[in-house]
Amino acid sequence: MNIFRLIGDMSHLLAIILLLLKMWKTRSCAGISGKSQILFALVFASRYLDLFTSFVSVYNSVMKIFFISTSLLTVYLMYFKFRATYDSNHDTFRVEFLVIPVGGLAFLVNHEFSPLEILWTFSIYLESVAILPQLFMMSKTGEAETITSHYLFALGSYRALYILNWVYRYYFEGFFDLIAVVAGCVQTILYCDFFYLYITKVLKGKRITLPA
Amino acid sequence: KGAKGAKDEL
Repeated sequence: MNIFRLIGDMSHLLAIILLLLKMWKTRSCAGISGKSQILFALVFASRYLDLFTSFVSVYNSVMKIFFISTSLLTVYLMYFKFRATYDSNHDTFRVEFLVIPVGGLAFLVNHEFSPLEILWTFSIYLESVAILPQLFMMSKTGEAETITSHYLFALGSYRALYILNWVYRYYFEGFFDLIAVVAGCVQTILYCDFFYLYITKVLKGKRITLPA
Repeated sequence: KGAKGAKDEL
């Protein structure tokens, strides 16, 4: 564990809590892509199956259980409890165009051709693009609430901090995982346009609005 | 850990 990974994990945790708080306080999931949230639940469910096969640390296990359970809770809130507020008309990204190619790639490019390893690889690839339905939704509506922007900033920062963690681990531990690094870079690049808007608008007290 | 993925990470 190094400082970059710890702050990254805390940023990820903060993002999830922010999203849940936003939904709970406003009794609404307006502006949130249910498709992205389903993909995140799928990411955690397929990656953390190793909870049953290998123990790393209490921290590791607690975080995994937290991520799986909160992602399922988020999906439940969006599709059941607050369904009436879900903006499905704008959440029209075709997720099969992500899941199918990513599944194929996980079969072809992985560290080891075994079920758990392929599922882990699938989750890494899927996570890198899982935010696309959310970004697509924002480009369709042309706006994002400030709290949604904070959520996205925390969520995007997490993987950017992991890149610093991988640089650190490469130099100080000789650790290098090509699959995680490439996917993590792709993931972070997808957020760059949003990061720019966040820094130039939200941090100056304005909402994010996009030209039509 | 060898060539297998970054399993100690989240």
